[in-house]
Amino acid sequence: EAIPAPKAFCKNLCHRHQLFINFRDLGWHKWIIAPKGFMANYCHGECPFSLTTSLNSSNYAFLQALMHAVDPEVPQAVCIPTKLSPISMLYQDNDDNVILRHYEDMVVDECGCG
Amino acid sequence: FQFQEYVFLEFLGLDKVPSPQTFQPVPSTLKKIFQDREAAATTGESHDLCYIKDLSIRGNILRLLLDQGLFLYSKKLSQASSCLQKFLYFNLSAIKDKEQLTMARLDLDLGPTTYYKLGPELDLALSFIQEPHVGNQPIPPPGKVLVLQSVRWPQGVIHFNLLDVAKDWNNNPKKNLGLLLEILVKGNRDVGMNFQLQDTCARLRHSLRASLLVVTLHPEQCHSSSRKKR
Repeated sequence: EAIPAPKAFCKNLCHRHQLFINFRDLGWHKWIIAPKGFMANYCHGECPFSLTTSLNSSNYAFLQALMHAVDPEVPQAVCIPTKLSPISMLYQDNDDNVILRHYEDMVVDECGCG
Repeated sequence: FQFQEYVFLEFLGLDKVPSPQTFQPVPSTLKKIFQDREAAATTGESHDLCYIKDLSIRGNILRLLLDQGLFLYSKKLSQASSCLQKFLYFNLSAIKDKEQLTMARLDLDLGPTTYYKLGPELDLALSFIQEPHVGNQPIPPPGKVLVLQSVRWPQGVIHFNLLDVAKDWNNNPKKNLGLLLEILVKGNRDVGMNFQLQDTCARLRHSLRASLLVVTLHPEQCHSSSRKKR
């Protein structure tokens, strides 16, 4: 289910959109022991020049936004993950073996213009 | 909206949705590692996902493989004080080629630790099986002895490091014919002892659980730390 973004924030600007995939909705709870679901957050929104200095942006994004303002042919800076965290999954395979697997950079914690 | 299930499964290293009949109990080792990782992810504490602190080894995939071997009920047990004989077999086919084995620990759970029935001292022998054993053929003579160990009493969990054996089996799957576990009772055999022996062996046969904890490192998911610095 999509978790609504905080009201104060302009929705069209680059920010993290939270999305929780409940494994039960996919019928995967029958073989995934833990966790119960997966935070499939994603980054989306505009990176206008005026805000690249405040939208957790890279210097490159600031310059690209500046160039886009001068020449619209140059694409705008894009909204990308700037902080990611890992997840661990505990599940059972077809031979009833119990498997614990770690995956890096799976959950988006923060977004910014890059 | 058709969720690309097979893509996610492939990412998990699975070729189809598992359909387990029953949930296996999660061993405390895996449960603790999982909970520590969840807590660290929640607090945002960064740590090397490819180093397992509890086991002091590198790896990012832990598999608890269940023993698929059978008990042997031979009339002439190899020795008078033989308590039980069991084939141990672990299917390593789930390990993908790219994965590097960093741990293979055989866990023999002889049953709950109790203080009222310490039971007799045991000798425990693990040997290779040299030729496949089918159906009711006579038991092939055991091959090279891998482990010979005394056990104070038939209780608790005993660990054996089988990393070299598992690597050999993983590189040459045909060599993986499993192991023969034989448990002998030490000490003299007076009448009273005989009764206790049968009782101990029956209990052991009922409670024995064998599993192989296999840890592997997937190089594409575990960049060596030097590369990160670069």
